[in-house]
Amino acid sequence: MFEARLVQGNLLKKVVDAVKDLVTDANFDCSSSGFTLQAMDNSHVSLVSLSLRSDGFEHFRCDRNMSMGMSLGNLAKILKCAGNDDIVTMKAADDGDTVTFMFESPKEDRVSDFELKLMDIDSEHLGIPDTDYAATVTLPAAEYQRICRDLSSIGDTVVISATKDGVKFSSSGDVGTANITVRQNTTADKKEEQVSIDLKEPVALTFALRYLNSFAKATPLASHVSLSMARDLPVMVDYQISDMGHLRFYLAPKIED
Amino acid sequence: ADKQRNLKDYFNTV
Repeated sequence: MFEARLVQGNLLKKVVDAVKDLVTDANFDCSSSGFTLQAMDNSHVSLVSLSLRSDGFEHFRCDRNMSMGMSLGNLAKILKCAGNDDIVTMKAADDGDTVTFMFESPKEDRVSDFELKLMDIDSEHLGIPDTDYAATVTLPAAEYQRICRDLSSIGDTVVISATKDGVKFSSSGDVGTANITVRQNTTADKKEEQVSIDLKEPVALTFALRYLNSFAKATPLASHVSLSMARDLPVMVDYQISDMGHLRFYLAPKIED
Repeated sequence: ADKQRNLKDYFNTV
């Protein structure tokens, strides 16, 4: 039996809304340590990795490791029926072919349950090696979303260049060229405006903006996002989900032929 | 032009 009760139920809605356009169907893996998902987009250019630790749930029970294949579009439709402040409980029998979502209003005066059919999804699991990144930039998630959106109106690729002076996002296209530089400001009076750059050595990488834009759908999940880069390696775009875990995206670079 | 790489050039299937 798998049963997990999440008091901040809208977190699940935000997670699914963040990934459903990148990945259509995926396996959610449940074990005693938590609730995870790893999936690549169809072109195998980007990967999403969700990890919600069991201790972040009000109640978490997983008698036997299980993998639940779901259509993320259908899951999003079900989660749309949850109230923003509802408590969400997921339940699935060990050898069942459905998963039930129960939504309870805070005053417990409204309880609903939705049953979703599970799917058989054969997804390959990738090993993500620990990487010694040359640069890790942490900036407000809304700032990152705005940079991706603004540059998308200029071109379809972005060069992200991290130096000790700051991190520069450059794009060019038929319209023209754009450079957005964000400088470190760990002294910003408001924590949510702080930008920090952990630089071991300067690094510059080129990426397709449409994926970076898609990752920014995770903005509601966290105040900040971290971009970790190393030469000729995929970038890791990391949203920390407070007290629960993380939603991470990886994107392969575009490299001179 | 820069060629879009594939994640499987970097991460192995486990």
